[in-house]
Amino acid sequence: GEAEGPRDALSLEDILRLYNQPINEEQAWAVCFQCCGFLSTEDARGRRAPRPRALSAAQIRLWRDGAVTLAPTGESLHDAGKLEYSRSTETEVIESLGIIIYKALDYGLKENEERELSPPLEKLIDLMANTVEADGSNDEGYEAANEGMEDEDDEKRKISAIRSYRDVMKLCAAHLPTESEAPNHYQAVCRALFAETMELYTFLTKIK
Amino acid sequence: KGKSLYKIKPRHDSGIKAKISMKT
Repeated sequence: GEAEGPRDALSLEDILRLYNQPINEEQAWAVCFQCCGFLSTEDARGRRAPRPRALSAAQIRLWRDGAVTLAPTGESLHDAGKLEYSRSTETEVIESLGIIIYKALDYGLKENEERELSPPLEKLIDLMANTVEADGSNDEGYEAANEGMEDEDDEKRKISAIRSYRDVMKLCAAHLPTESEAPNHYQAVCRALFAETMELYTFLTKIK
Repeated sequence: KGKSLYKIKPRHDSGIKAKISMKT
């Protein structure tokens, strides 16, 4: 058992292992939204946590209140100075996050099996992980910051490339019947996931 | 409280699983 004592946070990896099954689609949307919310706030405050290139489900933390944060990898922290400079770009973090979320949806499936995802969620992951088939006009680049003059409404209607945490959040919000409900709704989904997992954890600890 | 059910299909070469695998 990796987990001991009462906890305020569970990693996505803990959750997958405890249930021994994949997360559901609603949880995937919620973790994406909440995690990108955290990351965009971190960036806005100008105090980015150092983030190595390859993230894992162990670094995604779900908190009791439904917040989702991204923890830096422990071992690399000793290398302080160097890591600050080698931290990932926003698109790289989004790509890693998309891959982690896909793997959480795919958890426990055999190599020759594939889960049928709803088209909007598959599209979100495709965009996040940057695996969308190029259709000619797709010139995204890691360092390219062509933000500038984008029409807000147009962007909301169809996002063909994700460049920021805010883009991910917009897509997650657009998935809901009422977009303005997104923060409350997704927080509640994550809070429930945490609570249910803790319940299961407590139960399993007792019978052990 | 149960998790929603999901359908499993055979892995497709052009599917998202294959594309994600290539990234990792």
